[in-house]
Amino acid sequence: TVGAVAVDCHGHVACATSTGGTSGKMVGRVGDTPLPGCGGYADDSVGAVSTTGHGESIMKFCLSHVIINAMRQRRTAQTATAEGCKTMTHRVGNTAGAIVVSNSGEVGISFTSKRMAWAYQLKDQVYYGIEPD
Amino acid sequence: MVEPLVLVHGGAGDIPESAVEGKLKGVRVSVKRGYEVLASGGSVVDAVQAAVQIMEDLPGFNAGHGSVLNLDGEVEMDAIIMEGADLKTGSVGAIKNVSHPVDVARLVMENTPHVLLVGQGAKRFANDMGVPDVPMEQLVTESAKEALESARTCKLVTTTELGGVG
Repeated sequence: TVGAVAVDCHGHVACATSTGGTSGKMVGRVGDTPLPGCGGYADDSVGAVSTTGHGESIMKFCLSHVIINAMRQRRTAQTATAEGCKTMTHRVGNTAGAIVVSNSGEVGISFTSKRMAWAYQLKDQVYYGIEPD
Repeated sequence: MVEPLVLVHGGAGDIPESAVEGKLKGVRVSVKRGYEVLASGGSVVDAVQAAVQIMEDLPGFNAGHGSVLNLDGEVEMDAIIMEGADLKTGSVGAIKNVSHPVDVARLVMENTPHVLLVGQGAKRFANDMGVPDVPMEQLVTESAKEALESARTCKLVTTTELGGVG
């Protein structure tokens, strides 16, 4: 799965997520990716999210919307992202990751899997990583 | 004023050490493209679409040309795009034979009253909107074939559990 979120100078946000799904899936299986609130969500009043991980678990937990709602309750983007992924893994099982940008440009990056590749660009600087913490 | 920013991911999972360098290179290329689009006057939707297109073209990522395979050995892809200003959303599920599912998702968002189109309907809509067919073989990689064989040996059909990676 791959995904992106962005914020512009006016605080407008957007998200996109795309995937081939999971290897050996049943024909016709659709995962979390195309479902708003699961594979992604964007709301200018809060921020934008793109998720990755175990699709069925993300669908049951509505991971993107959980993260957005936590930010609505004044959690920081990073705290909301980390809590969302950890709670999903605890409640539903399996692992997930998410990237988040708030409408003020705050960044959230977290995952409960072994690794997740991420990168962001702010001005001329590109930051990136793949290991936890 | 907010400082513009683009952030991307290349998938969570048990990424082997041998794939780390390729993933990191891919996400850096992707984010630079997305930021370039945003900095040159594109919208946030243009930016996220451009960033995702890059990774859909790279065989090291599970999307577009690097997608994993279903039990029939075929590529069926899902994608979403969403704009925060008015919650406009478009998405596709189980679409076959397109290079960039994210482009079709955007076409759904901008040209239909619907949010999600799936399967044959999604593909027919894409073709009607001028998206060309791509032969399945162009989307299938050797590593995807190997992953399917590995998944088949796990007898996934007889269990309700799926692999833990996205």
